Amino acid sequence: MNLFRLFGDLSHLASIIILLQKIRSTRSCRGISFKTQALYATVFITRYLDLFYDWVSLYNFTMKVFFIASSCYILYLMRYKYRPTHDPSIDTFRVEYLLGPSAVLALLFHYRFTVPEVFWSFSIFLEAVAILPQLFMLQRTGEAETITTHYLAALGAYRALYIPNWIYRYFTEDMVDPIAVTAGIVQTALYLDFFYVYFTKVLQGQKFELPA
Amino acid sequence: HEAPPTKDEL
Repeated sequence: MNLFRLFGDLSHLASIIILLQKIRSTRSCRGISFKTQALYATVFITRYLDLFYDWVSLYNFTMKVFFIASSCYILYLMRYKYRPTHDPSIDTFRVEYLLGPSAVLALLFHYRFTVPEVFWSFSIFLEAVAILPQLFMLQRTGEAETITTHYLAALGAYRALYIPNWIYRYFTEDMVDPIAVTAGIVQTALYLDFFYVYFTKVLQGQKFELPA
Repeated sequence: HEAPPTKDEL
């Protein structure tokens, strides 16, 4: 464990808490892509299959359980409790275009050809692109509530912090995970546009609005 | 293939 990794994970935790807070305080899931949230639940469930047979640490176990539970809870909130506040007509990204290629890539690139390892690879590739329905929705509406942009910023920071973590681990532990690193760099790159607007507008106290 | 890296990351 190094500080980049720790702050990355804490940022991930913070993003989920901000999202829950957004839903609770506005009593609405407006502006949140159900598809992205469903993809994240898929990512956590397919990645953490080892929860049942592999013990890493209490930290690792607790975080995994939290990510699975919170992502399922968010789906419940969106699908049932706040259902009327979700507008499917603007959440139109075709998730088949993400699920299909992730499955193909997982069959091509994995560390072992076993069910958990292929699912693990699948989850890594899927996580890299799971934010796209959300970003697509943002692009379509052209604006976002400030709290939603904080959620996205915390999520992006989590991914960005994993990169120095890998560099650090490469030098201190001689550890390289080419699948996670490649997918992680792609995933972080997807946030660059968002980060640009976040830093130049939201953090200057303006509303998140994309140029027409 | 080499052995998979330890899955200690989230």
